[in-house]
Amino acid sequence: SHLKYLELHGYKTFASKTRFEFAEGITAIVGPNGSGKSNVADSIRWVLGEQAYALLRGKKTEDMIFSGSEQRPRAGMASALITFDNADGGLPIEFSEVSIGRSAYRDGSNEYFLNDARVRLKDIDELLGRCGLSERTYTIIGQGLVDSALSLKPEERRRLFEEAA
Amino acid sequence: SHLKYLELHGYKTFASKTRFEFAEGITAIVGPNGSGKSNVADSIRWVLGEQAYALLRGKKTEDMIFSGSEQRPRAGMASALITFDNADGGLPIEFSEVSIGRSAYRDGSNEYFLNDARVRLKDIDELLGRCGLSERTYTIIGQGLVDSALSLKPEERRRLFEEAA
Amino acid sequence: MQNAFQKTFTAVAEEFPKIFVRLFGGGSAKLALTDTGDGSGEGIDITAKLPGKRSQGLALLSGGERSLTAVALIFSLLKVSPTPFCVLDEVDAMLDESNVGRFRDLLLELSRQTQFIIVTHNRNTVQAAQVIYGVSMGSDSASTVISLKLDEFVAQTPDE
Amino acid sequence: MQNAFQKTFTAVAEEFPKIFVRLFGGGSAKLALTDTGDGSGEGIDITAKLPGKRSQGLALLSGGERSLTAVALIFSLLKVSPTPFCVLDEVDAMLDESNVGRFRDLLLELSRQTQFIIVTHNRNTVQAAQVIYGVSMGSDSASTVISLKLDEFVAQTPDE
Ligand SMILES: Nc1ncnc2c1ncn2[C@@H]1O[C@H](COP(=O)(O)OP(=O)(O)OP(=O)(O)O)[C@@H](O)[C@H]1O
Ligand SMILES: Nc1ncnc2c1ncn2[C@@H]1O[C@H](COP(=O)(O)OP(=O)(O)OP(=O)(O)O)[C@@H](O)[C@H]1O
Ligand SMILES: [Mg+2]
Ligand SMILES: [Mg+2]
Repeated sequence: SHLKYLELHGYKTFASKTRFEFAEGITAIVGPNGSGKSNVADSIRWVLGEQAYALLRGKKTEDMIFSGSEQRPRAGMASALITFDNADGGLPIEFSEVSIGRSAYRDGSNEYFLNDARVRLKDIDELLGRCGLSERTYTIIGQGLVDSALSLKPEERRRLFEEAA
Repeated sequence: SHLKYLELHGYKTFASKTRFEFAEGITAIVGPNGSGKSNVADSIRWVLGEQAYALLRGKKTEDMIFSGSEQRPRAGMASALITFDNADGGLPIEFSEVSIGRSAYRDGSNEYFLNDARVRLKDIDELLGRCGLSERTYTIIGQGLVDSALSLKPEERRRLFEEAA
Repeated sequence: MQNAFQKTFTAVAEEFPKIFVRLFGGGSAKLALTDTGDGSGEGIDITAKLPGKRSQGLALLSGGERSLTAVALIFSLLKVSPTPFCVLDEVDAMLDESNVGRFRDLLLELSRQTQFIIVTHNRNTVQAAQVIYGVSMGSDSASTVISLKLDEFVAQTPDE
Repeated sequence: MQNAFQKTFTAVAEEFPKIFVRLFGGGSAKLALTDTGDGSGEGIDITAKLPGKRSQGLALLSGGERSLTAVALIFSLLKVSPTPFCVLDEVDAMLDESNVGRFRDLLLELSRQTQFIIVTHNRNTVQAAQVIYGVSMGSDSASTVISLKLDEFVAQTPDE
């Protein structure tokens, strides 16, 4: 299975509804400094249930929601929806397409969705755990963090391998 | 005043005697990964008396000395000599050219030189202190460390300003 | 648990030297289990021998050599235990031309089994992509995204 | 001591917004003294407002925006209290083309008062140099250095 679409609306700099359709092979994201490239990477980590805001370059839920500018009012919520093509059954769930969603509001509340049904975070974690996506240490490498896998102490590196096991 | 020459011999990858003659304005150092560019930056920090090996990407004196390869035996010592043009009297010393040297041996001993005379490290520190070069936090920015000035805590940033005072 | 860990470690330790040599165009590398002494089980040591040089610890590697060694580890983990996708954000920033070329070639090869989403400023890397998204910042501080064809991207980027 | 610190802080706080605007082509920035509360004297807070955006703390800046803001701080310190030279090792690695251009222009200007030694992979930056040294690794694992003219450098580097 692989990623098919990512839809963002109100997530960080993606104030307008934005849709990415990914290649089965390699999709490149390019653009000037500060345009929002790393925000896309953050959104993938976020929609998969990430709770550690330090890994999302923020401190709290509100940092995920478009904060507005002189020309555009701030958003009331942030939402992301990621859709996997599961025709090959790689994800342990009997749908040929699996979509995971997350919405967050300025009061700090978060909602999670699995194929349009509202679920708990636990359900998302459980599903991702079964397909090697719960830890995400070597599946999402943030900017400037590529050699952090090397700077880990030997016992910390062990965790990488346990995750892959 | 400004830098005129840097001569390296046996320092890290500079096994052969190597001499740089710097422009008064901008000198660029280019080359492939692992060729020795950052070693040049380390050598400047080292020759000015740096004692913190972590800032020199090593752990001890021996890490500064060319460690050899299949084709070339290791060096017995590392030495560097940096020459300032002091015609404008910017450095508080009455020579028109000031050179600072350092040599290190495999037994861990280090020697320091000022205009060819052997001196103590204290003498080098004292001279550099008088011309704003003793701390070197914002005069030598190591690779990947450019934004560390931003990641400092507010009270650590104060040190930068005290150094500049 | 130990069994699964042991199995994975052995498989990655086999893959890592091969991928390292492909990325560096030579040299050799090794993963080894070390006893951390604090009972938390073994840690993992990495030693790398760059083409023509002596074997050395990680501390002496240059910026670009560190990035490439880290990529070799990540690619080995992906090869042994593939995940549906992998996101790489400017992992090629410190690489010189020839290392970027080898990185791109290996990325292309691995993309047959793992999907990659890669953020990069490097034209050589973009050329390996089937789909390119150009992100830009509007005057309203919101991102806009357009899908680019490779020739459009090349035309947009002045000679570096 | 406090007097010297205060004087320097005030001078750098005046310079920093000017240099920031030159590097970013707009926006604004500010340094402020904060009370750290632990009696060690004041700390220094940095706020940056990027062109067209709201003012924000450093945490939300992108990789390139952080590098450029850090360079603005370093250049301000150099302007206020110049040192004989300054070494910059790949500070431009995360910058896009237009930011590299503005960085290079400011480097050229400051090089009238401060000497710079800059390690870079970026052709735009190299074009500002009067002297270029090419370093390469020999088969004996020792570095060799040659002095290059700008046209030799450009010919050597394939289109990125
Ligand atoms: N909640 C938010 N609302 C609005 N803007 C935000 C929010 N969070 C972050 N930003 C903005 O996002 C920008 C950073 O975007 P991002 O890190 O994705 O840039 P980038 O394209 O990766 O750039 P670079 O090439 O420099 O790494 C910052 O300028 C910041 O102001
Ligand atoms: N004492 C030593 N003896 C021999 N070689 C050494 C010594 N110390 C470091 N090295 C070698 O120096 C190399 C690193 O050089 P350096 O960090 O200067 O590279 P660089 O040109 O800055 O590369 P990059 O573009 O990747 O940053 C390593 O390959 C390491 O093996
Ligand atoms: Mg980024
Ligand atoms: Mg380097």
